[in-house]
Amino acid sequence: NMQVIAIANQKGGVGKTTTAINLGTALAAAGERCLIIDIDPQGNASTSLGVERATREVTTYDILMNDGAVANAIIETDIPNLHIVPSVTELAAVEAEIFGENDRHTRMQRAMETLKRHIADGSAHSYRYIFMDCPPSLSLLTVNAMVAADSVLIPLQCEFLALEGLTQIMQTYNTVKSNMNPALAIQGVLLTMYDGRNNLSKQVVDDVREHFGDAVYETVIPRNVKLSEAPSHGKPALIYDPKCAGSQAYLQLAGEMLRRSKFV
Amino acid sequence: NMQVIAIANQKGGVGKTTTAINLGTALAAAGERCLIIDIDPQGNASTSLGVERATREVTTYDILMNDGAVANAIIETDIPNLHIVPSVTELAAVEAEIFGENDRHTRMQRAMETLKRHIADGSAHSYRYIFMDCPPSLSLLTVNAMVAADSVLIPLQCEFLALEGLTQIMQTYNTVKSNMNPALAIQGVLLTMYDGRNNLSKQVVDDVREHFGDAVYETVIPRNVKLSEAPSHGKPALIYDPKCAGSQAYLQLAGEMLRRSKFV
Ligand SMILES: Nc1ncnc2c1ncn2[C@@H]1O[C@H](COP(=O)(O)OP(=O)(O)OP(=O)(O)O)[C@@H](O)[C@H]1O
Ligand SMILES: Nc1ncnc2c1ncn2[C@@H]1O[C@H](COP(=O)(O)OP(=O)(O)OP(=O)(O)O)[C@@H](O)[C@H]1O
Ligand SMILES: [Mg+2]
Ligand SMILES: [Mg+2]
Repeated sequence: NMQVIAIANQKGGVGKTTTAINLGTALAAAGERCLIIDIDPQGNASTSLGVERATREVTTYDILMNDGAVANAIIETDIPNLHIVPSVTELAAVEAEIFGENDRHTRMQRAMETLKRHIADGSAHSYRYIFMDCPPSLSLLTVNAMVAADSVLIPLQCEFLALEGLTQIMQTYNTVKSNMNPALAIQGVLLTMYDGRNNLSKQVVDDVREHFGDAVYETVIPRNVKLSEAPSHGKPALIYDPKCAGSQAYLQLAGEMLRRSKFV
Repeated sequence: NMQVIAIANQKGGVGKTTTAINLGTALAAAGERCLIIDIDPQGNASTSLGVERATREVTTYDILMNDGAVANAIIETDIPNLHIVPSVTELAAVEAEIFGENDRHTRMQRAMETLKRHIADGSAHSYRYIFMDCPPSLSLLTVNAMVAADSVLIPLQCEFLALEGLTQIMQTYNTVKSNMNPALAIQGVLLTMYDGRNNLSKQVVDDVREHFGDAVYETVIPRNVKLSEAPSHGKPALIYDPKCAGSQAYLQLAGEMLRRSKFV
């Protein structure tokens, strides 16, 4: 019953990493075993969970480049039930290195299949959710995540320019679904950095709910400075400041996700 | 005396597009002829200046793919002295299409040389500043901009995760400078979305000034909702709301840029 979810949006700074970390932590706190795979060369998810750069030995780079097993790259975090596969900046070179290969789109998919075999034979842990934190682009790394995933979670900042980008991510989703991964579904569209004092935020929320209906989570993540402070302490906001509005919103989102199945 | 400036940072959502639009407009208001080249497939700079997607015929795609002349892609905006070369989502395909070509890094550089020839023979306008709005990645599009540029302007959001990315953009800068464009310099590091009420912002500013000294502009762009509202009206903030804190900051930045030469 493992769900693999790609957290993707080519628009930068919309809350992909913040969602991977805090939703993962909230679900882990609810007792679900979660794994975050950092597939962004920036490595922000790894940093946000306190994984020092110097200690990142087996990473997503090895999985995509050297057919490394996910099970060998998994490390525990300070949070029970939450593990991570870290990334390094060298991951940015993967795009050029595997560009000419026939399997350039399916390397992460193959790695997920191997992980499922390792789970079945008892040599690896099982997980309820696997989240892939994607870079702000629609290139090979993000496509690899979408081909390997069961569904895509699209964080959307409540800003005009982010709204414009929704068409592009939906185009990539449809291309991957029709050509490479027919089972791919939309897990949901998550509205982030909502600021109730500003009309623009409200307009974006209305627009998105009108266009995407039930695919949009009821939970809206407010703009909350604690969410941006937490990574500097190497902790999720849920550990850094569990009572803040940001943490509460991600706990609510976890509850909503557990209640609803994949949106098809 | 034309200066070509790449506005780049692989961290997403740090204010690259907002800086290209509003700094360009402020310099144009000061009487300097400016051109913005949108080299981001998202096309946010084009949208922010009111260029409807349906009207984008000759674009950055043609320059990079079909050796098209910049002079043929230039269109006027509603702002005197400010022109733009728009982009379209197809630009994302360029990376794959030119990947194997020997000149994959130097296509924009060649296009700039052709533009300079066209300016010299009177068939194209001259410009004081050309700004290239880069996508949130360090791939071929951003490298093309950095190889073609005289200098790089690095917008840096006053947030912890953005600070982490500074090392990566500096590595790419050094690689391009030592291998492809020895004349490349740092135009400056611009601190953006500063929120005086929050300690994190102050810490980031102190850290960056300590590390980068004079390369950091004195002007700091405050977080200001008018800057994010303006693109939905297809106008720069300087036209949408000239008195707001965001517009004033970009006017101050333009003044600072005119006073200081390229930081070497
Ligand atoms: N709800 C929120 N309120 C306030 N700040 C937030 C919120 N969500 C994220 N942030 C901050 O905004 C910045 C961008 O968020 P984040 O890095 O998670 O986005 P991203 O989509 O992963 O970015 P990238 O495109 O670079 O991968 C970060 O500094 C983060 O700490
Ligand atoms: N100083 C500011 N205050 C408030 N909002 C801002 C400010 N600067 C930019 N914004 C808004 O923040 C969002 C991100 O800014 P922008 O799109 O310019 O960043 P970017 O670096 O170009 O993003 P990308 O990495 O996706 O290209 C936009 O919605 C923009 O309107
Ligand atoms: Mg991220
Ligand atoms: Mg941009």
